[in-house]
Order: sequence, then C-alpha cells, then structure tokens
Amino acid sequence: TIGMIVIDKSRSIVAGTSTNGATHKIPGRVGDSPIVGAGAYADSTAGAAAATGMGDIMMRFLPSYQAVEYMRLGMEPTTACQKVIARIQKYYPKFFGAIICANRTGGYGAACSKCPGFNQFHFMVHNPSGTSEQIVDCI
Amino acid sequence: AAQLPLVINTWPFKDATQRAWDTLHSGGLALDAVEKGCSQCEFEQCDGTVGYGGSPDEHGETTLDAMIMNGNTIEVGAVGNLRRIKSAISVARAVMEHSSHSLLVGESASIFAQNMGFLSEDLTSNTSLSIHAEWLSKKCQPNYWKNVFPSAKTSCGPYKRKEGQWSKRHRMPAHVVDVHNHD
Repeated sequence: TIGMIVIDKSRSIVAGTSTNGATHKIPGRVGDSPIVGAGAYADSTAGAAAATGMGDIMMRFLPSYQAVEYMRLGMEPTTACQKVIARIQKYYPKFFGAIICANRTGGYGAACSKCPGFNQFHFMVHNPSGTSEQIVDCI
Repeated sequence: AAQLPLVINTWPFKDATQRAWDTLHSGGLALDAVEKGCSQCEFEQCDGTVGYGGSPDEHGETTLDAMIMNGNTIEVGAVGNLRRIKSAISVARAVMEHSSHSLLVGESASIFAQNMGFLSEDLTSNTSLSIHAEWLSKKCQPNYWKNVFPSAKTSCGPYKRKEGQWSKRHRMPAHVVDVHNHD
C-alpha cells in the first residue's frame, strides 16, 4: 500500500491511497485504504494523515481522521500519530500498522506499532530541503 | 522544520515521492501530485503491495482499492475491490470528479471505470499466479476464516458456518499481515 500526502505552496492539502490489499483475502474484502478517515484523511484547515498495515483492524479506529483532529487541537504531527497508534494498541497490543501525519504548515511525523518482525517504519519525505528516507522506531 | 511544499508517503517508495514532487514542480495541483505519485507505484507494483499482479485473493484474482481526498473541499473519490482496471487511483479521482458519490466497489466500479475511458485488462501476473498456487498447495494456509467447518486451519474451503460452541476470543491472525502483505 502507498499512502501519500501532498501540501502545495498555497497550503492546499490532498491525501491518497492505493493498494492491492491483503494476500489470500476472502473475495469481496475491502481494506481500510479506500475508507475515508481510515486509510487517509485531509482537511486543509488542520492537516492530513495516511495509514498502512492491518486494515481490518485499523479501519475500526478511523486513525487518519483521529490524527487530523488531534492536529487540529494543536498537537504536533508526531504526537498525533503516536496517540492514534496507542489507542489501537489498547485493544490490539501487537497489531501491525503505521501512520504518517502532516500539519498545515508542513510539519510532519510518523509512528508505528511494534510487533514481531516490525520494529521500525520507513517513509519518504520531499520538501524544499530535498528528499529523504526517514525512519521511526515503533512504539 | 516545517517547510512547504511537502510530499510525504508511507514506505520507502522513492519514485512515487519524486513523481509527486515533479508534478508539483511543473505546476500541477496537489491533486495531480497525489494521483501521479500513487500511479507511479501502481505502475512499478511497489513491493508487490500496490497495483496489478500482487496480493491475489482466494480465487487468485488481484483487485485494487484506492482513494483520494481534497482537503480544501472535503470531496472524496474511492474505489474498492476494483477488478480488471490498473489505474485505481485515477479511477478514484474520476469518482470524485464525475459523480456525487464517494465510494464505488466491485464489478460496478469497473464498469464505471470503463465508461470513463479506462482500459479493462487482466490484473494477474506470473507472480500472483505463483503466490496463489503455492497457497493452494499448502492447504490454503494462511487464511482469514474463523469458526467455520471444515476447520480453516487445516483445510481449504468451501466453508460453512460452524454450529454450536466456538471461541469468541478468536482475534485477527497477526502472522498473516506483515511488511510484504498489508493495506
């Protein structure tokens, strides 16, 4: 799955996702990626977020919407991402998932849920400083 | 430090990031950048988790899910379980721009896409065929069924509802989803 957030110079924010979903899924299954607020969410007055991982679980928490609302309240993007992951972990302590968050000024962050075989999350950032692959340690 | 413009995406899919940035740099809208960036991954079949030829379902078919959201207008276009169309993110944008709906799914989404001019083609690849064949050879393990008969832990389907007592503590099998298999 790819989840992407773009903020242009005029502070217009767009988020998107694309995926072929889970391997061996039951035919007809749709994951979180095309669900608004789950796979991604964008509101140019606050920010945007995009999630990836175990969609059947993550979609139950609308993590992208929740992260954007946290940023609307003034939370830093990394903190917003972490709080969303922590909320899901209360119910599914070892779920596999990660989320990226960006606020309307171009601040960004990410968080992921530590589980067997998944300790760090890699994501990409491109801004006027250049392009870079970034890594966060999972919580 | 906060700087604009910004492109950020999940996983180290560098070409997608670059394509989105180039789209912005050449005067494209943020909408164009997200569409082109995600399209790049669909074309490259990023990690086998995006685009055609990956993540076959139990029937061996690859289907695609995609969504795009405009944060200025709160307009959304999305497709789920899209069959036979490679450009899922572009179809999602078409849903947003050419309908008043937010999400179209399955065969009907494919017909919508064809009517909007998208090419209908097979989404299977040698890789997806191989993944599916291997899964069948392992008695359809792993899978996402629970509380069915015959036991989904040892047998392929078709399954029926298991009557009588069954565990309500059963949770999502964590080993099924990982960095190579995810939404």
